[in-house]
Amino acid sequence: ESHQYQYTHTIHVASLLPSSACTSDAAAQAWDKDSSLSVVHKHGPCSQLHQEKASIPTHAQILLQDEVRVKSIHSKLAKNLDLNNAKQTDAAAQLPAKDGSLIGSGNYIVTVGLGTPKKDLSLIFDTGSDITWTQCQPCVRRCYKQKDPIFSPALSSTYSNVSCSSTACSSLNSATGNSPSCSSAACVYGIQYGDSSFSVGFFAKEKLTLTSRDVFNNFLFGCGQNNQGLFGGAAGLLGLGRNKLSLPSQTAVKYKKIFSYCLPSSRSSTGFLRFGNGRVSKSVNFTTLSTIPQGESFYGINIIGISVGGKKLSISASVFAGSGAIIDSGTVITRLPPTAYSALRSEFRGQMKQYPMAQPLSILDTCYDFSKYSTVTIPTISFLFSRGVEVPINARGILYANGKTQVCLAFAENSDDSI
Amino acid sequence: VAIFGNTQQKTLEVVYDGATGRIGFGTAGCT
Repeated sequence: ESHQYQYTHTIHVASLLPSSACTSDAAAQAWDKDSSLSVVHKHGPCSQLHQEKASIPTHAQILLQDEVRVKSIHSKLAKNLDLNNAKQTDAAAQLPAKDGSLIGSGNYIVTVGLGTPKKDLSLIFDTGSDITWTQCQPCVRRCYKQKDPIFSPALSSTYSNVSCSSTACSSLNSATGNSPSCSSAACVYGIQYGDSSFSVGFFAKEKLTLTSRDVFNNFLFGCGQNNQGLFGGAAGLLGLGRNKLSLPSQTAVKYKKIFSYCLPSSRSSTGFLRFGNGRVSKSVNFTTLSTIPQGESFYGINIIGISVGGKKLSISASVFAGSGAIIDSGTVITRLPPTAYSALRSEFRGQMKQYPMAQPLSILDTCYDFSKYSTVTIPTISFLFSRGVEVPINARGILYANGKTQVCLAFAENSDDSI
Repeated sequence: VAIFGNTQQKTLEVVYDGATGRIGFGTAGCT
């Protein structure tokens, strides 16, 4: 990849396509020393969950599942807004019954240790949800197929159930969107996702080992006895949201609610998830973290503007301010207010008019046929956040490739500016 | 809400600082 005047990227088309070999990024290796975990794409060759090609979802399926996740985020916010206003409308009644948090398809995986002796589990890491859970033996009702052995509390000397009368149990309401229940004095959690995936089981305490130097006793997690859904072979989910039951909150004494990650440039490379404030690079620029009133578990960000090929788009500040925005590790494609997306698409298409267009791919409506090119030049895209922070998007974050003949602008629009 | 998704976060170093209410972005974070 090369840059011309910082207004374009010139990239090899082949580099947009998946590789079958795992190439670890140098900085992602051997980070056990500094509270870091390796991050891999669930369906890529670096993942232990790597599946047979036939069972990996297609890009169209991934984008469809991404749309389900986004709808769930929106309906959760809408539901909470409705509750805050103490109004029950017909529209609210049509929302999914329990959409506390959300699973998508473009998920990244980290491996953590649970129990004594420690058992390694590959969990989906998710800044858009709060509680951490894994499938547990004896899977009283049902467990889906996972790659790691299913965690067995009976074989751990540090496992204990949480009682129904505990504060932790009552906190489940805000973390999952569901009231906990009780079974023989043991607290029972339930979490349901926007695509009807769910996990139900005992809320429990256990020793959590992130790295050899980062071990937490009495970590609260869900020990799932009835689990179904599109978890793709992962053993469960690592909740990195802002609720007090999330991992950052439970480890706040040590890490001060600070964590960072880097998502790899492709499915065939690795990134990291790091806890605490060590080794944050000097190139990091900070903007304000905001709170969405209807969804306090989400990490709110303030988008101010977008530039394409060095040209700042003419979008009224009220367009972004009116809807608000969040950052989410589990949503694949950035969603923008229609007014903003329309301006982005128009400018991008204008600067890409030398290339033949291709059929839309699901929610992606600006696609190109690069089959006759070995390299292409595309405009840079930058996001502007509050406090003057400008974030250039990597070339592989601008395009989403479904083969050389269908390479698409990797942004989509919400249905309404007010969302 | 608008949602800043994971495709656009690729290779960025994203730093969540829940203590001081900041979020940071660094380029070329994986290298």
